[in-house]
Amino acid sequence: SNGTNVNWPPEFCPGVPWKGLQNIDP
Amino acid sequence: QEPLTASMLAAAPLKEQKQLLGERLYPLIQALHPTLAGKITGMLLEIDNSELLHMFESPESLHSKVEEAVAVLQAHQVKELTTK
Repeated sequence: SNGTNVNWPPEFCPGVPWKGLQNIDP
Repeated sequence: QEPLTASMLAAAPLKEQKQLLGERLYPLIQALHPTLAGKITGMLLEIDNSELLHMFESPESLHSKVEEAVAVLQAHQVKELTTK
């Protein structure tokens, strides 16, 4: 929301731990 | 494969919940968009789990969210290109 982010979206790969958790507010 | 339920997810830590959901979502999305499946899945995993579970039960809902994600992704990519 504050401009472009080259690391977004956090890509999901089967069998690989997803790295997008840091974007989620628990 | 057993269908994923809210109680199954609740028993796992958040990281595992997202992983379980992603492993189930990815093949469904790959069938629709093979090249963007990873990014679309990553985008959808940011959605609330209850909504993701609903998408497994409703293909229409899943397709709608996937198309929405594709549009956002394409807009994001255009923005990245223009800012470079």
